[in-house]
Amino acid sequence: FSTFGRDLKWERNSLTYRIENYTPDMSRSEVDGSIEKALQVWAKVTPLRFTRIYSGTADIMISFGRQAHGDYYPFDGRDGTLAHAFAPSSGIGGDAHFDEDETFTFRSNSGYVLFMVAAHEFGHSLGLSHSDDPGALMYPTYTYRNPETFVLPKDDVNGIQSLYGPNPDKDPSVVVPLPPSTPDACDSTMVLDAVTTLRGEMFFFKDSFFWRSLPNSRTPQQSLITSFWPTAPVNIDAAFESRHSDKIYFFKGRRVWAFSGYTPKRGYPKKLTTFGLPRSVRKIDAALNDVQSGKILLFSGDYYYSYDEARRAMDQGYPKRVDQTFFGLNSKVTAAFQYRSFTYIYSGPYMFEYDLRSGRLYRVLRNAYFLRC
Amino acid sequence: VAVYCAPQPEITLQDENLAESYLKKFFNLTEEKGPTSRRGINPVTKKLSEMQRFFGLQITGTLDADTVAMMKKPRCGVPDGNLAR
Repeated sequence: FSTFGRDLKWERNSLTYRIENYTPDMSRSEVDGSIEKALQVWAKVTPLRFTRIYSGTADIMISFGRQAHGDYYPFDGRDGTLAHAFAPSSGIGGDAHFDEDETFTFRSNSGYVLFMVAAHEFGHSLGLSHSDDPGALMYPTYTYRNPETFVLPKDDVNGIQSLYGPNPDKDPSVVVPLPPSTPDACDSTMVLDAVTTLRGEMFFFKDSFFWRSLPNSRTPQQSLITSFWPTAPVNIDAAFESRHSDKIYFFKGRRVWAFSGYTPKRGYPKKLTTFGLPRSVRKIDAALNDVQSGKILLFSGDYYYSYDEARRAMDQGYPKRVDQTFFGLNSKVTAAFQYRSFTYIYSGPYMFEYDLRSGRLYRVLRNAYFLRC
Repeated sequence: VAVYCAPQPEITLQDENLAESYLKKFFNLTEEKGPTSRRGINPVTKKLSEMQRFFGLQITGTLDADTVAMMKKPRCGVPDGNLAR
């Protein structure tokens, strides 16, 4: 997180706000509700309390405007800049402006969810600057999140509490969901959800995030899965790339999603049975595409299946026990992929390097071998 | 060895204009005039590297497809980094 500096914060905890005008995209009550809910995101974790006023000058004046709208920062039409807000101070300080040329929505992702945009802008109104944590609310770019299930991420809680401290009124009897924290590539105990290649790059999935490891780049780029694949699930079970059809597949529970690059394929998600798996298989733990044979290996529990992509059928003689083929692999498979003709099977924070033809185990490595810290 | 790489889309003049406007707005790229502009690192390269570092992109100081894609994402109008102060 980052702040505008310690001197740029409100010196009192009771603040006023006023909604000066409305967007025609939503009903007035939806706008009122979105703004109130967005302020409560911050009130929940601090001593700050917000009171609405309907006339005069409030600490946080909220308005919708387009292009040049009375400050030195004109908006730019559809998309691009969605809104901006000013750090705590008198006058324009704390005010939040929303670009009327955008389509704002109450909850659907057919436009920009006003609650999400407002919660971000009020972070600025209270003294937070942008965070470079891709999972943070205060990350500069917009990502759709479900307003019904939104929980302020840990990075933002740390940021706002560095200015105002925690909420003194927390009711111990009320169970609040833990703030989600962004997985750390340097965490040697981290168990990845899935790993795959995609057009020459490596992608590592964990919770709502993925890292993209570029061949000649020192550190991998971390992003939210939904910022690249908006319709994909999070907390996925497995993923693999089909070079043959230039598709990437994501598995979660009994369903399979398919994308060409970042473009969703029509007709997905489909059922696991699409890959010839028996109905008894409720989820898979890992998947890999053996480039040489064109087989897709699907791991579930102690067993794995082999699906022939060209014949679109399960190979005979499967499932087989994992430890029958992969010597030394006696624990649950959590991810798998192939890279430069070697096969990598993850089990927890360890990665087993095999030659798939001979079944020979070459090395046992840590996550950090590919996912650089 | 078959290497599969996504065809990198060309960087257009429009992309370059977008990038200059983006860096001015969010990373305080200023029109360098006079002797300073002849000395040291090109200000656009410097600001591009700053932006790529902030967003965890490959730090090349040159405009590439990933950097342009990040610049096209809808975002907040408050500048990034120290400029915001």
